[in-house]
Amino acid sequence: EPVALNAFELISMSAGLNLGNLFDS
Amino acid sequence: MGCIPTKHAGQSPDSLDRREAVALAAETSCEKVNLPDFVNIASGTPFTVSEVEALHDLFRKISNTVVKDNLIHKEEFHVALFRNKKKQNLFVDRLFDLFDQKGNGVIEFGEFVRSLSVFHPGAPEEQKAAFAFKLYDLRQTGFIERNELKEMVCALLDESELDITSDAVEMIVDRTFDQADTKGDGRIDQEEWTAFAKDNPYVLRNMTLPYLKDITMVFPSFVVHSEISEAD
Repeated sequence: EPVALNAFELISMSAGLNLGNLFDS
Repeated sequence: MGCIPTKHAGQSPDSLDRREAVALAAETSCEKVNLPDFVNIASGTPFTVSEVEALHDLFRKISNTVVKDNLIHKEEFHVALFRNKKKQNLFVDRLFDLFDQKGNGVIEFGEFVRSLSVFHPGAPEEQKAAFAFKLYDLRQTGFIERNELKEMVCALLDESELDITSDAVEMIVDRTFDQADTKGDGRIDQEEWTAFAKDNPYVLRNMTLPYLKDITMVFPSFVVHSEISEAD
C-alpha cells in the first residue's frame, strides 16, 4: 500500500540505497 | 615506505592528540604531496585513518570514470549512484550539491569522506537530521515545501523501477505534510522537521549505511592497498 509510505522515508531510502551503489562501483 | 611513520601505526586518530596529529599531517604531506591528508580528513568523522584510506581507493575509482582528474564530477556521481548516464535528475543534483560543500562543481576527497560520514552508524542523529533537511529543502529557502517534496519523490521514482501513480504520490506527499507541518502553514521549518524526526525515528533510519561502520572489513580488497597499518 504505497499510501502508507512517508515521503521523507521514500527519499532517504533512495539516498541510502543509491549511496550504497557507490561501493559496488 | 608507508605514508605514516611506523611509530604511529596502530594508533587510531582518537588516540593522537591534536598537536601530534598536526605534526603527523605535516610529515605526511612532506612524504607524499599527492596524497590527501588522511589523518586530518579522518578527524571529526567516525572513520579511522585506515578507513579513510580505504575510501580513497573507492574515491579514486569513481573520480576517474569519466574525467581522470581525481575529482568527482556530477556525471561520475550520477553513474556511481544510478549506474546510468541518464538525463539530469533533481535528486542527483541535490545530493551532489550537498556533497560539493565548496560549491565548485566537483566533489573533492575530503568532501566525499565528510559527506559519507553523516551516513556512518556512529554519526549523531542531529547530524543526520540536518543533512536530511538540507536534502529536502531543494531550493534552500530554509523550509521544506510541498512542491519540493513532490518534485523529489517524482525524481527518485523516475530513476527507480517503482511504479507509483501520480495520485498515489499526491497522497504520500499530503499525508507527510499532514504529519510534519504542525504549524499548518504549508511548509516545514527546521523546528518542525527536528520534532518530527525525533518522534518518528524511522524517517532517519535510511540515513545510516551499516557497512560504513567497518569499511575495511566489509571491503577487504581495499586493505590490500592500504599503506597505513592500524591495529585494534
